[in-house]
Formats: sequence, C-alpha cells, structure tokens
Amino acid sequence: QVGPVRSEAPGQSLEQTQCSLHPFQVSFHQLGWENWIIAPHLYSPNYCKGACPRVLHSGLRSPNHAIIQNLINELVDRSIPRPSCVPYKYMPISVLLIEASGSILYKEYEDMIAQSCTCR
Amino acid sequence: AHAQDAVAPAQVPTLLPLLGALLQEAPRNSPRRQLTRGHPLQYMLELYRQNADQHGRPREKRVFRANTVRLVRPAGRRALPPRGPWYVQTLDFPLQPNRDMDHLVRAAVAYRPRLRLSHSHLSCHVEPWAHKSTILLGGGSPGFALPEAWAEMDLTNYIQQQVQPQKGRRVLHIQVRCQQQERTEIGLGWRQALATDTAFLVLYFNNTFKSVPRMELPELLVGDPEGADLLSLARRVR
Repeated sequence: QVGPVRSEAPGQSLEQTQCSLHPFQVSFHQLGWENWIIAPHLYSPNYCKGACPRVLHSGLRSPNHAIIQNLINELVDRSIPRPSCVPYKYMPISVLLIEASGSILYKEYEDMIAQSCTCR
Repeated sequence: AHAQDAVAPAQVPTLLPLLGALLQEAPRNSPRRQLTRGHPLQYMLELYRQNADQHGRPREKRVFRANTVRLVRPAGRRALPPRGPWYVQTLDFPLQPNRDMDHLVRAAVAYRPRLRLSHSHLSCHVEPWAHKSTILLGGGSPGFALPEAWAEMDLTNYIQQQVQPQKGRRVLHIQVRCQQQERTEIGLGWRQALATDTAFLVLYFNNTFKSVPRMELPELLVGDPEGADLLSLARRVR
C-alpha cells in the first residue's frame, strides 16, 4: 500500500520542494579563473535541489535501488539516508584557455552543465 | 583562489578531478591575459566562435572532429640573410610529450601568405625545414573557415611520421619562405614583417579525458605518505 504523499514543508507546494533542476550562472571571474580562461565569460553549471519523495515518479528516472533505499529508510533503519537529488544528465562546454607554456588551447570539457536531475 | 590555498595542491585532483585537470593546465605564474593578443588570439577566437555558441556550448554541427585544439607559438626564430628576392625565416616549435589521453588527429601550420611592407609586399609559403622525406605535405582541411588573410599547410603525416617518433625533446622546424613581388628597395622592413606572428602551429587532438586510467593518481600522491591514506580513501569512495 502506498500512503498519501505528504508535502515536505508546510505551506510549500510539492512542486517547489521536489527534486528538480535549478538554473545557476557564474562568471569565470567569480571563480578567479579569468586570468587564464579567455572564453566563455559566463558559465551555467545549474544544480539539483529538492526532496526525494517516497513515491519516485517516472519523471525522475530513478533506479530501482532508490526505491529500495527509501523503503529501508522508512521501514528498517532511519539512519540509512533517503536517496539524494543529483544531476542525471550533463552537457559539455567549450573553453578557450591559456596554457602554462603560453599556448592557446580550445578544449571541450564533458559533464560541465547539469541538464536534468534524479533521485538516487 | 582561497579555497585552493586551503587544500594542499596534491589533494585537489582526488577531491575535484576537474579542478585537478584544470590546475594542470593553468599557468603557474598566472600571466595576465593581455599577454595573449594579436593574431594567435584572433585565430583561436574565430575557431572558438565557429565551434561553440555564445553560452560556451559546443555546436551540434562541430566544424572539426577534434575536442581539443592547441595553438603553439614558435619558441625560436632565425632570419636568414636575404638572397635575391627571397626572405627566409626558420621557426622552432617545441612539441609537448603526448599525454596518453591526447590522440593527435591533425596538425597544420597557419601562416599569412601575403605580408604587406611599406612600399611592397611579400608572397610567402611554409615548409618543414630540410624536408627531404617522401612524405606528402598539404591536403586535409581545417574544417573551419580560416580567418581572412590566413592559409594553412597540413603537416599531419609529416609530424606523425618524422617528428613524433623522435626521442627526447621534439622540435618541429618550419621555414617561412617569402618572395618580394616588386623590384623596389625594401630596406630592413622585411625583418619586422617576418618577426610578427606570421606563422604558428595548430594541433588538433581527440582528448579522452573521461577514460583516463586511475593509475595516474598514485604518481600524483606517491611522494606524500598522507596522500597514501587519501589514495585508500579514494579507492573506498569509488
């Protein structure tokens, strides 16, 4: 039996508290790397945040293990943490930077932008 | 920068692989960015613009197959005495040791085929210095639309067969050979024209960073007994 799904924080809608992707943008200046990163200036890594509900709906693309971990936390041992809200898919970014040798390097770094989130 | 100070450099690669990789490539003495200006910067900015959008995301249709492109400036240059209408300069390009994860897919010398002087101009071409081998030069395509007034000489085969197999320090020697078109007196202006960034080496790699074998980690930590603990920690985390 699956019980009623409770909202985590009173007064907040389920949508707001549930695990989801949050846009976030930084500049390489803020990271202190503007001295050697020429492009891009702005970078949007985004991040995942929110509660992992007991009933993991298919949109979250959670592995079965996450469902079991939820049940263990609820039925067997509270000290076992519930699944965490983490990135599911990523996107690369292209960076133009200066190397120690003074060469100029164009490089594609994988997994630099969180594109979607999951509970696991 | 402060966060980096708080963590011993040897630990960073373990804790933040990306930071570790970027730190390897960061200039130790963090030169001012304006050190990189002029033709090389314009060339790479044009390459960047064609291959990535304004958010820094690689375009769906990449203009070339490589995911890493390095522009190498000459480490040394020697102008030979003029001979008739010919003005020749030799450039030395040091080649870094190939890291396991860098697979060279294309190498080319980008150069300016036409150099303007005050009352004349030179027509130039490039070739490996003392090139005697039967390896065909040229061919290949940069993939991206070269900036205006630039040309490329593909040296992929030459570097893969002649330079990369060399032991020890590998240096590519290139000759920039320029011929004056008019019969006017040009004085020493040609020296300055050749001394500016007239040619540089562009290396295209496919970098398989993700699949770097773990064995590189011990080298990073081996000198530090505490690091050895960290190594076991790293393993447990994995």
